[in-house]
Amino acid sequence: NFSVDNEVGSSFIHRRLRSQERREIQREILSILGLPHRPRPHAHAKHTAAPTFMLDLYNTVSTEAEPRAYSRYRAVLEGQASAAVSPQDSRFLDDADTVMSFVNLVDGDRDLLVQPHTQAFWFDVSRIPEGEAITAAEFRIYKDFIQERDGNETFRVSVYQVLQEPPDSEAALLLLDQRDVWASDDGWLVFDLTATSTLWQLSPEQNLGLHLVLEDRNGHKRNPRRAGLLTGSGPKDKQPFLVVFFKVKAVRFRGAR
Amino acid sequence: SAPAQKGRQSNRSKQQKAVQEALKAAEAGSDTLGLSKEGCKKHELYVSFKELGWQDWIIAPEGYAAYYCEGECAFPLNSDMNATNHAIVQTLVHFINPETVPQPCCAPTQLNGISVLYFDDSSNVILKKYRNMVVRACGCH
Repeated sequence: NFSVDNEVGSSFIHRRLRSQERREIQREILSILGLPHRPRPHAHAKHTAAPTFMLDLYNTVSTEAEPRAYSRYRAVLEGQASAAVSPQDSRFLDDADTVMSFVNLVDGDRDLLVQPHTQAFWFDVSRIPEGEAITAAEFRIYKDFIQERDGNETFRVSVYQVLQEPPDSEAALLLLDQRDVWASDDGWLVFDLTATSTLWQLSPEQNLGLHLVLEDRNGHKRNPRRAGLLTGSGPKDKQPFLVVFFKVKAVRFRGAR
Repeated sequence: SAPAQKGRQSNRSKQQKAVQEALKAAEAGSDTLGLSKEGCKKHELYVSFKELGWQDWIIAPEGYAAYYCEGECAFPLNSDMNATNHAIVQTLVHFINPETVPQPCCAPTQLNGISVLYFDDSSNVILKKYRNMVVRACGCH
């Protein structure tokens, strides 16, 4: 046993735990966090855009007593394009008990080879925490500045919910949100997916994903890459993701152990 | 229980006398036995996610000052023990009847929340607010 002085001048007893104690403490803390076991994420996950955005949310919510997180992830993420937290996100955050980002499970730009003017996205929202209601949901996609195009050129970006996907005909789609962008625009585009995410939470079988469609000023469908939209390939720190804000529906009672 | 009207005054003075004697005895006892046990206080307890080797899935924080409450809620309860009125009464009754009435407990009276940012098995990222995780103040209950 030995005493360690911390930054605020007080001291505490510091003792290395035996492996059995360590396992027991880990089990207790996981139980308090409501996790059945220790998560094992993919090693490459930490370099993507979602953790950067979520760390910005974390730093927004942290109080004086909770110093900003300059963890080793910050060093990894430093210099990457931050999916900046907007005042609207801060409002969602104030009201939320949990915020969760979801990775796109459609493999890269594979769909663009089959349908060159449509990019598909699918997010597994079945992993939504039990007893929590969705208060807001945003689909975020990065748009790069396109140097080789006329800066005054405009595009329309539309996000559709897939209602039906018959094997031999075109998918039935529901328009969710649209943005008009300039070729010179650079930054994150945010689309409201609150109603759709709530539907997917209540009826997971209706989650057939999203389609993103790009049109030029003449209404012709174009490859999303033409406007600089980073749909799948490209830098990991600019990958699209879904962020969902939750609020606890009722008081949860912890089970006796 | 409410005594009969007759003799109420004499009963009350007898009770007060008994309590005063018990208090004197308790004070004398704690002096002679050297019972200067530490009162109910907040103590440092740091939970380090880093030292648990959890940094592969917990993004932030690296750990947090959780604190815990420890100490004796014994007579006389000092004001810095942040005791409830009931705890003061219970301390007194414990002295009079230690076999049946326990001492009050030293426990958190105010708790703060923390937020934890972590990956799940699918590499989704979760930011969760845990409302009552950090002891802000301790007291006798």
